[in-house]
Amino acid sequence: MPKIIAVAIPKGGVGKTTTSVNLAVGLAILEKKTLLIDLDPSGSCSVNLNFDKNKITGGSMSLLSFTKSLGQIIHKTELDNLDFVPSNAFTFDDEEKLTKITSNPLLLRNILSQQTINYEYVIIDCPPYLHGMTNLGLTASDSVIIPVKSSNFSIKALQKLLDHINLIRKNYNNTLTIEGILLTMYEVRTNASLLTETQLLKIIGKYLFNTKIPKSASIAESTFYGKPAILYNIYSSGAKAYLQFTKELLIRNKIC
Amino acid sequence: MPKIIAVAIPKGGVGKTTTSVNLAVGLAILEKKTLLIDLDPSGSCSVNLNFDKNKITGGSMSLLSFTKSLGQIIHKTELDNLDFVPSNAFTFDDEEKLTKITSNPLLLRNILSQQTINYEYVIIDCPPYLHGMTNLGLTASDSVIIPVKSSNFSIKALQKLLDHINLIRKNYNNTLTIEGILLTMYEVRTNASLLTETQLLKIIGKYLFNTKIPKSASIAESTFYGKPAILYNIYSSGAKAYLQFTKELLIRNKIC
Ligand SMILES: Nc1ncnc2c1ncn2[C@@H]1O[C@H](COP(=O)(O)OP(=O)(O)OP(=O)(O)O)[C@@H](O)[C@H]1O
Ligand SMILES: Nc1ncnc2c1ncn2[C@@H]1O[C@H](COP(=O)(O)OP(=O)(O)OP(=O)(O)O)[C@@H](O)[C@H]1O
Ligand SMILES: [Mg+2]
Ligand SMILES: [Mg+2]
Repeated sequence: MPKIIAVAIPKGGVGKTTTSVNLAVGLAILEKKTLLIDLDPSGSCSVNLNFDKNKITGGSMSLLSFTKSLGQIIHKTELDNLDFVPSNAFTFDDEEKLTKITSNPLLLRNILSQQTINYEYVIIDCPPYLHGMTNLGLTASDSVIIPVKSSNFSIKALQKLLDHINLIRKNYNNTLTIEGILLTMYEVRTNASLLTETQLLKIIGKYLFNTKIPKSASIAESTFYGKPAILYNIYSSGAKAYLQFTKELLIRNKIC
Repeated sequence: MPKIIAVAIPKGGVGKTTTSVNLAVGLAILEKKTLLIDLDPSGSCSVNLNFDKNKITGGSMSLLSFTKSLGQIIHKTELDNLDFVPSNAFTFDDEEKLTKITSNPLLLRNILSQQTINYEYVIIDCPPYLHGMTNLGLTASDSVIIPVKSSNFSIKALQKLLDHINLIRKNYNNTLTIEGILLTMYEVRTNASLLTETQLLKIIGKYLFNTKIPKSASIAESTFYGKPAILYNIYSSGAKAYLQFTKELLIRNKIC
């Protein structure tokens, strides 16, 4: 059975997609067979992996509406150890349909549990809100990675997420744990970073990953070239940090 | 009748809330009676304006579920010319209820049109997705400000939004116009900025505001002190730019 890890927080633009894609690529490079699933209708994972609409034969929406099986929506990537399930909610109507399809929080968990999944890791990118797809993603996962960009907005969103994780544990999935909190777009010595870290240490200190992902210009640039940072420029500070983060995650998982 | 301006794009973390709050404050400082409405369940406007939950007696969710009138949910701020309707969707259940309440796109437009609104400007902060509250916000507005942070993710989200604006014009609100596109967290001479501007000039050049909001450390810092950038540190580059942006918006609106 694979380890299923959601990447989620109900705050926009904190690096959920960047973390999901670069972690999935990092795991594949370190010889772990990995599946990346994009539950976000905005479909940013596809942009980062250069999957145009015409390359997509089906996706997470097809899976949840039972129009295709998991096998039919798994797309190969340029890496042997990385497969990809894109989002195929392309229009406003699709987004509205999803709000209805996702009324059963156990839907994805049940679908995945009925499939034989030959991966060691499944990484799930979630949208920036709790209802719908994030709720399904968390309910289907073994653990959750919580990216945090330095700001009080992220702190408030984290508290809302922690409350919701407890709700999911109580009602649907009592094995859901916190994989860790990852500081992203981190800039040393700014007041916002110091204030954020102080708050995090107070609320949930033991879950902070040692690796911090620095703010790195090549990450935003890589979105224009259809390559995740690790493949776009391995020498950049962002790419190195994501590779280090992947190794830290693997070490943590070996120990447990 | 006030001018109603939504601030929206289905991409997270690009500065929608920062723009909504600082524009509303800028307008108030320039003697324009302004109402700020937060339609985002994450409630970041309240964090930026130091409105704790215990200060909130009702909000956008009460208005849309007809449990309170507009008059009952308008909160005074420390500025004479600025009033505030916070978000009062605090829990996961509230978020789920909203997905049902917001199935009628004309709901907010109809509610606002039946009220006598003694403001010159109404600014509406929207969440980072098209369905639900953003759909209602756009349908209720005269125009929309589209913040863009330099990245290909924003460009794809912009295209999705432009398609949706056309849909709203055709079916619900044929007066909806584009107020303009605002570059936010802008860093000169990075490749991502150059690539973003090139794309924008191709797709929608004439709508770009002259003012660009620079990346400014004091903006993220201000979220911890319950003050929008303009009030937190008027000498910072971010605050000056938002004040300049407000003036540019007013000049554009005088001419039309
Ligand atoms: N370490 C970094 N340094 C610089 N830019 C970054 C970094 N991480 C992410 N970015 C950029 O910041 C933006 C936000 O990141 P991303 O889209 O991954 O966040 P998200 O949480 O997935 O957003 P959403 O809530 O919209 O899904 C993107 O344009 C991305 O390229
Ligand atoms: N010009 C700027 N310079 C530096 N930081 C900024 C700037 N504008 C916004 N920020 C910070 O970036 C983060 C994202 O901004 P904001 O929350 O306003 O975006 P948003 O589009 O409203 O996000 P969401 O999609 O979650 O609603 C916030 O922490 C904010 O403080
Ligand atoms: Mg994302
Ligand atoms: Mg916001």
